[in-house]
Amino acid sequence: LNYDYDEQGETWPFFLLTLLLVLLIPSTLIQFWRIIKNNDSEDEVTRKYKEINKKAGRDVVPLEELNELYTDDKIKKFRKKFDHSSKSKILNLRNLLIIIGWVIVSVLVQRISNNDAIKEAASGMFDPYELLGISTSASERDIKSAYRKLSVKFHPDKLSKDLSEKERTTMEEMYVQITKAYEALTDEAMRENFLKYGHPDGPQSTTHGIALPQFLVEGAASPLLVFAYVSLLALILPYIVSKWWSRTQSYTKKGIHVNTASYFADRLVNYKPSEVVTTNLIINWLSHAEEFQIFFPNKTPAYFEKLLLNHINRVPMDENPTDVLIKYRIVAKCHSLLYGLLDIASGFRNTDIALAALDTFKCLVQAVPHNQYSQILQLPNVNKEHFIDSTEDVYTVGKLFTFEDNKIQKMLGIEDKDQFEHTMKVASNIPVLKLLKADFIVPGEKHVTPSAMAYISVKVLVRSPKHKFIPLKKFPDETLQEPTDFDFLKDPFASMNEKPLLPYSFAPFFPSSRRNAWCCLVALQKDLKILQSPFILERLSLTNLTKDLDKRVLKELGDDFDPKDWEIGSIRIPLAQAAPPEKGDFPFRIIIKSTDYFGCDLDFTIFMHVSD
Amino acid sequence: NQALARRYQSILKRKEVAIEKW
Amino acid sequence: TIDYNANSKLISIAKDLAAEPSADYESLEINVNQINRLTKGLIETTNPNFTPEPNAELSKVIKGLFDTGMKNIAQQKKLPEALKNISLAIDTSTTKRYPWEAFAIQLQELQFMLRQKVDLELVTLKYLDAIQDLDMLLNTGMIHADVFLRKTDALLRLKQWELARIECERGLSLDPKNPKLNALMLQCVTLLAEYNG
Repeated sequence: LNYDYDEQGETWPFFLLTLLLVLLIPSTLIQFWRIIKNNDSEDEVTRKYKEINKKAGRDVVPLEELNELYTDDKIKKFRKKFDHSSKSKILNLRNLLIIIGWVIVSVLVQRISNNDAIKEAASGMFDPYELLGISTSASERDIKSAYRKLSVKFHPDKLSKDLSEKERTTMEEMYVQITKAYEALTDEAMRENFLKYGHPDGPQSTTHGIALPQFLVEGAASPLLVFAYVSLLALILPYIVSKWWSRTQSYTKKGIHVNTASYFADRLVNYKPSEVVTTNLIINWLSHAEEFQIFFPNKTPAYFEKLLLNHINRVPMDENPTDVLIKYRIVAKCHSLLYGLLDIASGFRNTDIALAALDTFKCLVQAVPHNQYSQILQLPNVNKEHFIDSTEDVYTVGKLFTFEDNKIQKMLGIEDKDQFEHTMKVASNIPVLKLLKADFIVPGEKHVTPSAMAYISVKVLVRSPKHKFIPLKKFPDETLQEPTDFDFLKDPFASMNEKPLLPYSFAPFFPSSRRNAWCCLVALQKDLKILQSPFILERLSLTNLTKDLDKRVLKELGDDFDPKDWEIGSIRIPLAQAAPPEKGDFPFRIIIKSTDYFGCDLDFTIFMHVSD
Repeated sequence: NQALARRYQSILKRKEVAIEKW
Repeated sequence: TIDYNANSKLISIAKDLAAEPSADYESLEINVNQINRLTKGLIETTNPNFTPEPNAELSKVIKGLFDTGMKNIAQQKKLPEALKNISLAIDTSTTKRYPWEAFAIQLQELQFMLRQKVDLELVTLKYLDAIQDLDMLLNTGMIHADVFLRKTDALLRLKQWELARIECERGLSLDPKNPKLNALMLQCVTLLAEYNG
């Protein structure tokens, strides 16, 4: 009828302690795991380079360090503020909260152990093992012998005569307890009672109470507590839930705002065939993104468009530091916007827009406009005017590497030797894909049958623009076959997840550090329309880049060339639709475009031969 | 018919874009 | 937002809207122009039944221009004039014909004349113009190996190796045994290899 409040502070510390531990133990474990787990494991290309350099006694600056070297201080500051991956793993708010939590826990434990009332309550508990002075795993014989010994000591008849009244009573009580303890462990009925109620005599008195100290519930603090509860339930909770709900509703699956997505969709629905698709058009579309409007409500799309174009053309904006920060923010956001646009364009089956979106991606990542010079201008330290004016017919990094180093240095207009070395390092690490073989494969079948679920298997050779051209015939057919073991047939795409992640790109002008990715589009040659949403390739081994096969040094590919040294990359693109139900040959166009670098794309046609 | 005519008349503009691009 | 001129019976967009062009404004403009063209045609036409039959007089004019062009082709030195004649014929067809005439006939006429124009342009070294007209042909649904053959050729002349290769591949996917396309493909691949060092 009447609940007792926790006047002696017996129960509420336990309540609070339980609450805190429920929160602290999992979060502490998670944080520990986060700190300990691979601290941004060096990507394998860097590791390979370090290995090679150690063996050769060389000391070459790894690509990641170069990226750091060429990144502007302003961008580094921006990254510290916004980039989650660069936040310290040890010094952050979450760890601080956890530490505070554990401090409170220790205070509570202290308080509990110092609280006499709790101690009293605890000591009132019946522990037969303690009374008999034996361990909890003692056998029956041990129990009997302990009882015999103690009963001899405490039996009222055996007590010495010269004990005081008080001492005598204590001894007698002790004897009763010991007898009870012995019976609790041996006698069936009492043992049952002990197990059920914790005391051999049956259920003891129990109290029910509210684990809150009285001062909180009655008295001055009471209305405060009521107010706290009401505001939590009626105000804070609904507010949090509604905020979360509206956030979930306002963003599409790809992570862009629904208004942005509907703007892109609107542009695509009203897309006129007479409109030419250029990167400027895509930039114009991007500048209308709702995200930009949310970040900076008092700016117009025209302003954002100007900033984006300034970024691509590397227009110095030193006199407007706020504009520069805004520029970093919106350029960084373009990553998810472009992926969103790509997805929507694929949904509308518009190849031109999808390709333009990917080209724009490259332009934004490298801060280079899309023209014939893009491949060279993406390299660091290039003197733009000097290079464009020079008479050599060089537009690709591959062509650049056909010249001797001093000639290249002159062409690019780089005077400093170290800078030139850095440029060469970056240039030779741009991963170029060479197509070895591409096929439609139905797992477990020799060829594609009508209405079968096929996938596209693309065998590529990752090579550096510096490498000498390796003809296809150097790779025997067996090396280009798909595996036929059972695990592979069950899930052909699982093996792709075991490949290492693509390393961080060399993109000193992009506000956040990013990894390279290849976007695979599948279209029909008949009408040039995209068939399915793009497949993003994030894992591929780039160890071939560390191989030394300089085309200027090697006149011929000698007999000592071993194709086994070279890693053959497998790209498996799942197809969303089944093969056509009729027999015949269906040409497909596969486009594999990089999001970060110019000059490492693949674009080829393969036939799907459907036969019985 | 009108769409066809518009597409044909946009050729001049497309030519300008191509010149700039290439 | 729309003003109507009772004398000319044409509509136009209100001046204050014209100041801020936007995507919606463009659609509005296209609609207004379409309606005006229709109105003009309706006022001009003498045929009260609005049959989809192409106007015989106009057809004669267009054919005349076209035939002059063909005659000029026969005389090797008059190729630029031939091009002018055929261009004029096409312009007349697209601007002067009434919108309600049969689309299939207009399309066929256009495609036929465009093919001649493209060949003339290629011969007179107007490669960029040829590419634009070839793109037009592709947009109207004329997906034939011949079109890709000419487009590849024009792109190669303009040194757009990768674009040329893509068009050539598309042509070959339609007609894998085409000898000219195969020859061009070899050319593309060789030039690309040189381009990429």
